[in-house]
Amino acid sequence: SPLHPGSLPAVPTLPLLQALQTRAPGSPGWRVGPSSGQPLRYMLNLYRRAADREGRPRRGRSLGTNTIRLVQASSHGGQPWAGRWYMQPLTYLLEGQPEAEHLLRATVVYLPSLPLARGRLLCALELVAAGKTPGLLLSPTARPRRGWAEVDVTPYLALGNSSVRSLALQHVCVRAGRAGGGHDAPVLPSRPFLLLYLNDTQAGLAPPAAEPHRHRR
Amino acid sequence: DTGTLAHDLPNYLREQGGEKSDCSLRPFPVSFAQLGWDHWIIAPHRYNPRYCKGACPHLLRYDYHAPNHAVVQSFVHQLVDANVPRPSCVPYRYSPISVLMIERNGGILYKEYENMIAESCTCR
Repeated sequence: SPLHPGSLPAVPTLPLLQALQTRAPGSPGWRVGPSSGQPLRYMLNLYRRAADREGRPRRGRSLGTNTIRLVQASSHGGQPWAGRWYMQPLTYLLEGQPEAEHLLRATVVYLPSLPLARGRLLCALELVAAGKTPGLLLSPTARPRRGWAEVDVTPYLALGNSSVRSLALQHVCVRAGRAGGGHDAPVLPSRPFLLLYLNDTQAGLAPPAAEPHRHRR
Repeated sequence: DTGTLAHDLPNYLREQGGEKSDCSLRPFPVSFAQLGWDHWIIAPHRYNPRYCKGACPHLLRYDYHAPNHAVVQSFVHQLVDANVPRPSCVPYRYSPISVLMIERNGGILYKEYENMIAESCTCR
């Protein structure tokens, strides 16, 4: 093996390593606690469909874009359960997106139906009213019998030239099925996550030329 | 003189000790686990950029896709002035690589980086 962590040069020479090092843990702004669970599994499945073991994109299986970012929601507010209803406000922060990444499509992925010990939990997403945009129930672009559903939120993120800083949704579920005699253990439905399909116009590695463009004398 | 070059090609190959010394693709596997980055670079586990190394033959074979200039430079080196170096063995085609990584804010990013794996070599 040509490289050992112990013998790493201060600045890796391989272009990919240089670029990745700027994103490495320990670099400024890194928050502890990498993603895990369903979002990670979702992206891993997406990756395996799109690329082989060596990381080469599969021919004919292109995702139609060179960048897909999964954004996790931050939740706020008190107890989401009220009787049979579950209502969780969610906010997706969109600040700090690199300028070279242009939004092509945005979807929110969630589970419309979860099995319970007795009955099912049926879920939907609502767009929270903000400014001139009224609140409304978002309907999925496709209705899978099982598994993930996607709602298209592109129109609410690509508002003309102004950059939207966050997206506020409400995750609403209701316990459906026979009311049991005993008390069902509280269920926490998996939190919907936002997928941003972006076109990175600088899909290379070298950072933008630091020097201003000099004209030939 | 070019005529004589064509005649001595078999000898030239034999003298160079067979194919491996010719300009060709070489592996250079890097494991993100070795770099201690595998807890945030989720996939792939290995990255093999490969590289080109070897001597550019006097007669540039058609499969090198060498530009005409490289043919001329090879002749100049051979017949006119040896100070002019022979063409260099460099990558010709590349392929992208897809990387899945965890971002600082806990998001997960799929990104394709262009021209990251050398697929073939040329002399130029």
